[in-house]
Amino acid sequence: PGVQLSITEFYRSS
Amino acid sequence: MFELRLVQGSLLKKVLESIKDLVNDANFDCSSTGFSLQAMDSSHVALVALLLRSEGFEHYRCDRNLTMGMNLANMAKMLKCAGNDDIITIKADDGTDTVTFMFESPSQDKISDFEMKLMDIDSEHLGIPEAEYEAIIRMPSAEFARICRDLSSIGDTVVISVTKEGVRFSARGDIGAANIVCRQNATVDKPEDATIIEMQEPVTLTFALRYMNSFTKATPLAEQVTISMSSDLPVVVEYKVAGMGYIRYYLAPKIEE
Repeated sequence: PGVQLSITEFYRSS
Repeated sequence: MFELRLVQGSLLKKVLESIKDLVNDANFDCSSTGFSLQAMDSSHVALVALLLRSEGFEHYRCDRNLTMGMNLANMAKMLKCAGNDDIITIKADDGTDTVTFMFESPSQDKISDFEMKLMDIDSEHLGIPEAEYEAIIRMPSAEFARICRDLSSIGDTVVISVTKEGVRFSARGDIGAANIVCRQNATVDKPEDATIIEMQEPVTLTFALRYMNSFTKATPLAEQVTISMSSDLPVVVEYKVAGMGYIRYYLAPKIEE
């Protein structure tokens, strides 16, 4: 259940 | 050239075992700071960050910054050939596309070297800002592994909820539901057995157990695990590597549809 978020939604490319 | 020597070679074996199931190929960054890696799993849900500081090695030489792309399954295969008591040396010369792993038995009567091809890996490096977390849980790593394993027989996701009462791990599935509550317990004989909960705000987040279980492959590295949580942020699950650095796993939460 629920939607899996992606890690790239939280942290920017450096 | 780049060269590092680690007398406690078993640490490197354990490090590889803790990341190889999560990540297929990764770039190791070698600099004067140390030997590090940042990589995401193939679905970009989890990220692993490893740092082994240069001071932690018996010998560490890095003439200039170097990135070594390696297939972690192949690297793990090579490190499995090192004995648990072996001293491990990793060497790479400038301008070559190979890395050499050298294993020395403690009595120096057996010396092996394994050469592995490096790869060009196009990987995205993410900037992870320092964050103040609403709740930080420190607990025995074996206990956390046990909880993740037990809950995965009930459901696919775990709800981790930190309140004044303690930390609650919950799972729900076709056969039923499970709740495991761990309370703060600082009055133990050995500090590694303690459970410490620092809470600024109550926080509840949901995570896929498949990833949590993969993170617990790092359990042999450290007696304690640190779980840092804030609403609307990935959880950070951290294992220290014997005074040399850390493995941190970041996992994006699941949200209600």
